[in-house]
Amino acid sequence: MNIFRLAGDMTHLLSILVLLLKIYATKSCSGISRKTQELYAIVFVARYLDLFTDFISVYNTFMKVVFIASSLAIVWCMRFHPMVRRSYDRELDTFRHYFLVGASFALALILHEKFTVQEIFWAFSIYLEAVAILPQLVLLQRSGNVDNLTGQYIFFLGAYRAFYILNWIYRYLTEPHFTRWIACVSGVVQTALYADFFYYYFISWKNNSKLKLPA
Amino acid sequence: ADVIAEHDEL
Repeated sequence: MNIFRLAGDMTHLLSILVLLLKIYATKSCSGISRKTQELYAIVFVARYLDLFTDFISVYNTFMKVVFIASSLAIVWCMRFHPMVRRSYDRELDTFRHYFLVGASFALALILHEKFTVQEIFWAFSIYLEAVAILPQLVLLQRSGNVDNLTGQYIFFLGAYRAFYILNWIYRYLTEPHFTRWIACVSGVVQTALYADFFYYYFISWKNNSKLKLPA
Repeated sequence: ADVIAEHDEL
């Protein structure tokens, strides 16, 4: 564990807390893509199949349980909470996310570290996480306006990815045999998807104005 | 030396 990895995990956790806070405090999920949230729930469940077979650390197990539970809770709220579900921007959230699931799984069948059920689901989760933000970015682009908490949610999610890249650079330089092509290449692709959002987030922060995305 | 688990990241 290095400082970049810890910062990455903490900003990831913070992003989920911001999202839960938004949903809880405003009883609204407007501006949030349910499809992206469903993809994250699939990502965590598929990746943490090793929860019962490999023990790494108490921290690791705790975080895995938090990520699975929070992502399922968010999806549950958006689907079934009587007030929250009414604020869902259904007509804006039309990205065909099943394509992403299918494509990620197909890629995992081709590119994986070992041909075992766990390893294929692990690779699948890495590929799916890389593109899971797309429905969310498309929704924001369509609605144009981004409320503060939604903007901060995506900002922290992007920060988490940026810290993970620094973590890999650090590990590459300090660990003798650190090569993880699948995770690193997917991670760079995932972070690149946030570049546009970060640009507009930075502009609005600099001008102290509300975050707006161009149509 | 530390044994590094294969998927030790989240």
